[in-house]
Parts: sequence; structure tokens; C-alpha cells
Amino acid sequence: MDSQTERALGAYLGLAVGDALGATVEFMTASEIATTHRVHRDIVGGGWLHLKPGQVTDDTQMSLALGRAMIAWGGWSTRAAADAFLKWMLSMPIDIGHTCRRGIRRYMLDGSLCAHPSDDEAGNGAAMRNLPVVIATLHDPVALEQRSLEQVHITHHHPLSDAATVALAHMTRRLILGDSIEACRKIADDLVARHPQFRYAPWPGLTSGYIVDTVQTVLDAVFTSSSVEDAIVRAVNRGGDADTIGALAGQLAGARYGARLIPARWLRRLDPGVFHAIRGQVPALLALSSQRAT
Amino acid sequence: MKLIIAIIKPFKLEEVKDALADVGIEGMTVTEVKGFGRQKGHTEIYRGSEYTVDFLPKVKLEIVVPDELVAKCAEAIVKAAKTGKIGDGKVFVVPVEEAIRIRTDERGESAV
Amino acid sequence: MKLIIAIIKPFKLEEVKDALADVGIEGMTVTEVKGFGRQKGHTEIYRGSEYTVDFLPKVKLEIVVPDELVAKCAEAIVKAAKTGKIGDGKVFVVPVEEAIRIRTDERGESAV
Amino acid sequence: MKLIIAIIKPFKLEEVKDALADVGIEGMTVTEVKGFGRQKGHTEIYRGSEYTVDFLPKVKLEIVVPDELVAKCAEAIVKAAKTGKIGDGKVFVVPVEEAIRIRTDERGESAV
Ligand SMILES: Nc1ncnc2c1ncn2[C@@H]1O[C@H](COP(=O)(O)OP(=O)(O)O)[C@@H](O)[C@H]1O
Ligand SMILES: Nc1ncnc2c1ncn2[C@@H]1O[C@H](COP(=O)(O)OP(=O)(O)O)[C@@H](O)[C@H]1O
Ligand SMILES: Nc1ncnc2c1ncn2[C@@H]1O[C@H](COP(=O)(O)OP(=O)(O)O)[C@@H](O)[C@H]1O
Ligand SMILES: [Mg+2]
Ligand SMILES: [Mg+2]
Repeated sequence: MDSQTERALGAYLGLAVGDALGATVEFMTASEIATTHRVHRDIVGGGWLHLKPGQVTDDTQMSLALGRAMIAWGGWSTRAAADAFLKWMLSMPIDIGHTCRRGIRRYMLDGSLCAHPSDDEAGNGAAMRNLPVVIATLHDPVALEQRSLEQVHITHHHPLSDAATVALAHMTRRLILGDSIEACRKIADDLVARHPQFRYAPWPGLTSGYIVDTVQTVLDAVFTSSSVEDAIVRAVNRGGDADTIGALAGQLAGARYGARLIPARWLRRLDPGVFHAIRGQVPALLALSSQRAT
Repeated sequence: MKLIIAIIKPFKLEEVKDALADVGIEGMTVTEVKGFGRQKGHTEIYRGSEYTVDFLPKVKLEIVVPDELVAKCAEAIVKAAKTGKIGDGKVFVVPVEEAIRIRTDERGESAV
Repeated sequence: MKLIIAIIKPFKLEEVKDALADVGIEGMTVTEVKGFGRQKGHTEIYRGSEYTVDFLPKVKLEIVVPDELVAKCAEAIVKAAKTGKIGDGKVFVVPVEEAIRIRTDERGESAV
Repeated sequence: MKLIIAIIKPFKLEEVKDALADVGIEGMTVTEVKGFGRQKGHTEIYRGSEYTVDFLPKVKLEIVVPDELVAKCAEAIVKAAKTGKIGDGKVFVVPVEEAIRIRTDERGESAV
């Protein structure tokens, strides 16, 4: 496959293995992880969700639901995305974050596609599922921003979640297109310039699901590592919202290095259904990106 | 927000939980209770035995939900819990002035 | 309508139920609970043994009644449940905004 | 007066009772309940397959307090019951229109 496809696939598989690896240590502290695992670097399941090894959580599942909706629709429809999230919620998934649940429920009850702006929607639940939008709008940065915000607002309507999702989307896009990590760093620093609370160096040390803590931890792990394994392992061993932090670190590192440089032992462990779904979605989403923006 | 209290037949618990999941409700607190009804002396089969004592085992659900979910929540419970036979139970709605999620200190609707 | 919550000594249950039947109330939901009181460390006789643990077994009654029956209902419970000794319990009255009889979909006072 | 309903992890009961005693609250009624929520139950082996029990044992506290004690009471419970891990529980506040001490017929705040 061409290098761009390989990097897009790297981003998506990176997301999934980061989720599966991090889920084992979600809600643990760094010192608890160190005591239990020394360094947690293998996909073994377990964790608070009692996962089977290779099982993914809402991070990957919501991404797959969004990707599937875009492919089925043949383009973009916020309502199709909302319907996909609703169908996913009703399938009794292993976990759903509270803000996502409330937003999807609101859509179910009144059909509205946009959450009311709210202080308590600055979690990472909308940013974590945005990768399919990035891949499908690779050559259209205007559509990238617009569609990212439309899907985000189904559940999360907060300026910090907005800014972080768009910044992560641009970073991922540049990496998939083959740009250097420096291009990525510029986008990160622009985010910090506009919203100083996102300052990530030196790393402030917080790992909660608050979008600021998550993004800081992800950027620090990605910018101070030189492989997919290193980025994800560094990210998840800090605990906290480790599955989402791992997923986003995996997305960026996978986009940077490509699918072939993701540890083979992780890919072998990943849920085969998820692995094949991702392998099917990537070319289909890339095909959408070469259409004119609709 | 409201506290919905539902008294139902024990074997209906799974069906009611599934019906609530279909309206996006997952959190609730359940208690085993004894039900005394207006209809005296009826018998009910419970775990294979016929009861003629004056109470019957019931299950009480307590679910705090935002106002906009009350109607759907009550409807889902009634539909799923109904058998049409005596003792199907009750749904009561009680006002709630504050809710707190202990883990995060969140208040109000984001606490439930 | 109101929800009457009564916490009483377990051996008083029959007497209280009879007193409520005398004012026309037969439907209620009963739970076994643990009571902790202001008076610490007292002993109570329960099924022939003396307790010095800091809680005591109590029975909680939950009875939803129409407004006009609240006073009679509370009065009946207090009179029947009283021994005059520490730990006799409490009666609380909580507002109820809606009641539904699951079997028939009846609402309001005809649901209880 | 308000009825404070707290759902907490069972091992936290003593710590919460102590925290309430520190703000002068000693009377309460406690029930063992089953909690359903985001926290997953323990896994069990049944007929050779592993499955996750979908509820967790919780303890429910019911405490009627005068209005001016509600904030302190809620705060004490949250602080003592918190572990920061999923499943810590909830605090709900429900209005109470009347309270009666059965032993003495006292009403209102002097009843609790
Ligand atoms: N007034 C009431 N307050 C609280 N719970 C009640 C009341 N009446 C009935 N219940 C509960 O509802 C259950 C079913 O009531 P019952 O009168 O037997 O049948 P139905 O609801 O079908 O008319 C009882 O076993 C009891 O748990
Ligand atoms: N503030 C309260 N809120 C809820 N239940 C209470 C409260 N205070 C007491 N109770 C319940 O009432 C029971 C009797 O209370 P206690 O203080 O021992 O005696 P008395 O009611 O005779 O003064 C307790 O065991 C408990 O179940
Ligand atoms: N909407 C609700 N109404 C009543 N009780 C609830 C509700 N949601 C959760 N609970 C109770 O709170 C407990 C903890 O909820 P859970 O979702 O597992 O975690 P957390 O409160 O930490 O977010 C549950 O086990 C249940 O007893
Ligand atoms: Mg997750
Ligand atoms: Mg997470």
C-alpha cells in the first residue's frame, strides 16, 4: 500500500491498540501501575472493565461507529453520525462515558444534533472518536474542522473540547500527509498560544479525562518518544484515563510511523473483528477524502 | 430531577432493566422488599412454591432521572413489568432537590 | 398524595398493619433495615438475645396514601408502634407527584 | 427538613458514620441494596463460563435532617465515602414535609 494509506492505517490501528493497552490500567495511578505491572507494555485485558485481552472500549467503538456511518452515507451527515452513536449506545457496549450517554440520550429524546454549551462538557469523549473524520477529509482542511465540530457537538459543547479536537485533527492530518513531527508541534504550540491552559511542557502531571489533562499527557508522550510502542507505553503507564490517553497517543504515533511499525504482538492480540473493521474502513474513508467536499 | 420508585415482581427485573437500557438508563439501586397488597389471601407462585402468606417478595427499584426522562422511564417500567395479574406493582415519582456523584463532586443532572 | 415512611421495631409490624387496616389502608411495601439511633450503645432484646452492637434491626414501611388519609395513617402507626422505650422509631412524610398501578395503568389516587 | 439518601460502598459505612457523628448526626436508617451503574460486578464462573455479575452490593443510608444541616451532612458523606474509583455512589436530597418521633409524639425538627 502507499505510504499515506499506511500512515492512515497506522493512526487507526494505533488508536485501537492504545485503547486496548490503556484499558487495563484505566483509573489506576502511576504508582499503582508500577507496583502491579512494573511497566505495563502487553495487551492482557482485565482492568476495571474485566476485558478479554485485545478487547477495545468506547474510544475505538465510537470511532468505528462514526466511520461506518460516513462510509454508508457516502459523505457527511451529522444526523447519520448521531444515529450511529445511538445504535451503538443501544447495543449495550462495555462502557459509555457520562457526557456521551447524556448527549446521545438527548438526541434520542428530541432529535437535536447539538448539545447546549456547558461547563461540564470539557471531557475527552468527543475528541477520542474523531479519527474517521480526519481520514475522510485529508485534502479538505475546511471540511475537517467543520465536520469535526459537528460530530463533537452531538455530545460535547465546550470551547476547550472544540479547540483540542480540531488541533488533534490537524496534527493527525499533517502526519498522515507525510509532514514532520515539527509541523505537528507547531499546531500544538498554536493551541497553547490560544488557550494557555493546554501548556504541556514541562508536563504538568495530570491524567484525568478532562480534555486539558488528556491532551497534555498525550502530547508529552508523543513528542518525547521515538516509536509507536514508546509513545503508547509512556502514555498509558501514567494511569488516569489511560485508555483514551493511550488511544490518542497511538493515533498520533501511528500516523507518524505507519502501521508496519506498530508492535506485531499488539496487533496479533487485538480483537480480530476490530482489526478487520479498521482495515476495511481506512481505504473506504480515504476514498471519501478524494471526492469533492459535499 | 425526580426519584422514580418502582415496586415490581422479582422475575421482571431483567426485563425492566433491559427496557430502561433502551431509553438510555443504566444506573439504579435495587432492594428486595416484602409487598402487602389490597387483594388479600391470593396465592402466587414464587420459586416453585405456592404462597398464601399475606406478603409477597417484590423488588424495589430506585432511579433518579432528569425531568425530561421521567415519562419515558415510567412508561418503560410499566410496559415491561406488566403481566395483567394482581400484584404487578406500582411506580411512584418523588421530587429530588439535589444529586451528587460522590466520586467527582458533580452536582445536578450530571451527577446521575 | 404522600409517601409515608415509618421505621418501627420489627415485632410491631403485625400490630401496625392491623391498625392501618382499621383505617382502610392495606397496601404497603416493607423492608428490613438497620437502625442507628442518637442513643449509642444501648442494648435491646431481639429474638431473645441482648444486642450491644451499635445498630438494631428495624422494619421500614413505605405507604403511599391520598392527602386526606395522611393524618389518620400517621396517627394509626404512632399509636400502634409506640412502647415508650428508646428506639420506637420515626414517621416521615414525603411528597409524591405521580403514582401508577402497573397492572392497569391507573394514575393518581386510584393507583394506590 | 430533608431526607438525605446516600448510596455508598459497603466498606465505607463506618467511616461515613464517624464523619456524620463529627457533625452531630447519629440517627439514620441503613439498608443493604444492589447497585447497578457504570461499575462492573465481579466475575463468576457458572457452568464453566466466566460471566460478570451486573450488580454490586451497596449500602443505602437514609438520614432525615433539619434544613440547616443538609450541606454539612452531604459534605461529610461525600468526603468520607470517596475513593475516586468508579462506583463510589450518590447522595440525593428529597423534601420531607413532616417528621414524628413515635416514642414521644414530638414533631418537626425535634423528632429527628
Ligand atoms: N399504597 C401503597 N404504598 C406502597 N406500596 C404499595 C401500596 N400498595 C401496594 N403496594 C405495593 O405494590 C404491590 C402490588 O400491590 P397489589 O395491591 O397487590 O396489586 P396491584 O398493584 O396489581 O393492584 C404490593 O405487593 C406492594 O409492594
Ligand atoms: N435522622 C434520622 N433519619 C432517619 N432515620 C432515623 C433518624 N434517627 C433515627 N432514625 C431511625 O429511628 C430509629 C430509632 O431512633 P432512636 O434515636 O434510637 O430512638 P427514638 O426514635 O425512640 O428517639 C433508629 O434506629 C433509626 O432506624
Ligand atoms: N440514576 C441512579 N439512580 C439511583 N441510583 C443510582 C443511579 N445511578 C447510579 N446509582 C447507584 O450508584 C452506584 C454507583 O454508580 P456508578 O455508575 O457505578 O458509579 P459512579 O457513581 O462512581 O459514577 C450504583 O451502583 C447505584 O447503586
Ligand atoms: Mg474507554
Ligand atoms: Mg477512558
